[in-house]
Amino acid sequence: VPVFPWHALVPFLTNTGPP
Amino acid sequence: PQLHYPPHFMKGSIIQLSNGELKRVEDLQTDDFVQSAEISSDLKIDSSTVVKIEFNPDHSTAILGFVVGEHKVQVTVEATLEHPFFVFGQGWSSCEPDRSLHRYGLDCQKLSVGDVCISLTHKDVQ
Repeated sequence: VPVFPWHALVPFLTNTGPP
Repeated sequence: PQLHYPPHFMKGSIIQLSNGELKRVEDLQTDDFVQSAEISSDLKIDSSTVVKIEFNPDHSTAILGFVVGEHKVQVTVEATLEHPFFVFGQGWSSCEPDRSLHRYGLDCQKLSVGDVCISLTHKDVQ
């Protein structure tokens, strides 16, 4: 049975740090 | 457009949290994401507020506008109408809950402007 990591379910909408 | 339907949203999918605990995708709660991010060494949670939902029925997608994180970054993404987003305190939500149920078997609320979704970013590397 495949197991998926929690962070695969929610999007990355920005990259790191302030603009 | 090449539409993508991630398998991990299928009802019954097994999800591993940062602490190693296993949960079914439909049983996840806000705290599961918050605690997993706290444990994580490099990821942190951003609050992403939905500010625009533009349906694009020809493509079975919607253009979503978000205001993301403490710096209020404006982000626009295109997502399938059935794509589930996790809304703080509400759970899985999508533009077309009926389609999400049909595609993934996952019960979703209706995603609306003003909803605050969980998104991720990388922790500031010192």
